Amino acid sequence: MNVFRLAGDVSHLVAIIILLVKIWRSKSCAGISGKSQVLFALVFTTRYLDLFTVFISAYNTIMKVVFLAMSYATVYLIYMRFRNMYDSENDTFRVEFLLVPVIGLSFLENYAFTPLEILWTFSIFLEAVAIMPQLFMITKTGEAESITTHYLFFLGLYRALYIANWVWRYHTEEFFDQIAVVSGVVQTIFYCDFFYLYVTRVLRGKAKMILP
Amino acid sequence: PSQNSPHDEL
Repeated sequence: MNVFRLAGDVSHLVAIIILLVKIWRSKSCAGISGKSQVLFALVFTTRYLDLFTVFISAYNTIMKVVFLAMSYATVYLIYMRFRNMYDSENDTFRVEFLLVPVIGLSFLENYAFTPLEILWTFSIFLEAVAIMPQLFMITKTGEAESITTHYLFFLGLYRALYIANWVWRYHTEEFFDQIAVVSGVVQTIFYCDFFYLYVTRVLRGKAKMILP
Repeated sequence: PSQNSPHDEL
């Protein structure tokens, strides 16, 4: 464990909490892409299948349970509890355009052709594109509430911090997880445009981020 | 450099 990875995990946890609290307190999921949240729940489910078979550390196990529980709770709030507030006409990204290539690639590019490894690889590739429906929804509506942009900021920051973690681990313990690194860089690149808008608009105190 | 197994990152 290093400070970059810990900061990344905390940033990830903060992002998930921000979204969950926002939906719960506002009793609404307007402007939130339910599809992205379902994809994130799928990412955690396929990545943490080793939850009961492999014990890394108490921290690792606890965080996996927390991430799984909160992502399913978010999906539950969007599609069950506050489904009448779900903005389905703006959440129209075709997720099959994400799932098909990701499934194909995880069969082609993986560390071992075993169910657990292929599902882990699938979760890594899927996480890189899971935010697409949300970013697409923002470009479609042309705006995002500032709390949603804070959610996206911490979500993007988490994988950027993981890149620092991978650089650190490469130099200190000769660790290099090529699939995670390549996918993580692609994922972070997808946030760059948002990061620019976040810094130039939201941090200037705008109530909400209006896209140009 | 090695990829990690088991995967120890979240």
